[in-house]
Amino acid sequence: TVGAVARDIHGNLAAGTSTGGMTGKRWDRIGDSPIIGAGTYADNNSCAVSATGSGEYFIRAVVAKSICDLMELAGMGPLEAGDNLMAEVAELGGSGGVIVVSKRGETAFSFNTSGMYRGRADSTGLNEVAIF
Amino acid sequence: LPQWSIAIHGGAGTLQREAMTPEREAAYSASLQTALDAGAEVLRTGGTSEDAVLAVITLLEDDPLFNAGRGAVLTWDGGISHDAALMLGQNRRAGAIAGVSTIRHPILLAQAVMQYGRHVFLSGEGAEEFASDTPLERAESAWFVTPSRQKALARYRAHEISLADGEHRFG
Repeated sequence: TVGAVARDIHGNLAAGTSTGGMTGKRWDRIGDSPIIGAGTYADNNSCAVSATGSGEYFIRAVVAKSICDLMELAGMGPLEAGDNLMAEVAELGGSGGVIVVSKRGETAFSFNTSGMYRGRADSTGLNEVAIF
Repeated sequence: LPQWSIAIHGGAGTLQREAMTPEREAAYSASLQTALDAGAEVLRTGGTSEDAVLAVITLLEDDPLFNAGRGAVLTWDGGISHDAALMLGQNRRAGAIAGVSTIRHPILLAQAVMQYGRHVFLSGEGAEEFASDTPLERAESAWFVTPSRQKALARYRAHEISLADGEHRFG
């Protein structure tokens, strides 16, 4: 899976996710990536999210929309909201991670497994890629 | 606070951290940096968040290191089945596709579904038929399938078949 979330200079958010699914999948299985609200979501009132991981659990936890809800309704920051949903995914038995950009332009990674490929940049000069 | 910002991911790690050699890590890091730079350049020059996201994902879809587009994992039958979604925060317009196998850049088909506006999520043969009414580039299986993914599928199938022969059974 690959994904990106962004905030432009006009304050507009966008999220995208693309994937081949999981090795050896059968029965036209579809994971969370193309499901709006589970693997991908964007709302200028809160945040934009792209997820990767064991999709069945991200669907059950409605991860992407729930992160946005925690930010908009509970006032959480992107990392706290992401960590909350990733804890829920782990509790259900799943693993993976999310990238989040808030309406204010803050970026966050939250994940609960190793081998996560990540990068972020912003207008203040932040520019980093890492394999966690 | 930043005027613009972008974050990207290249998946949950099909290669475990302990198996990552310095050469592999350099290759993954270089690909991620190239994609990040492309998205950042769009935003730095006043482009939209939508265009930045597409700039990143289309590059990663062409990169066989990652599980999307070219080099994506294979289905049980050795086929291709790509899924993608795009959503805009400004108006919550969204497009998604699933189970397509001939679209070079699945994220652009998701964008086309979003732009069409009547539906949000198309799948399988219907999504392929919808794509035929767009100028989007198509590709043969030979473009998408890589030797490393074929080997991974062979290992997976051997493992699953051995499980099915034992106490585990597919239901």
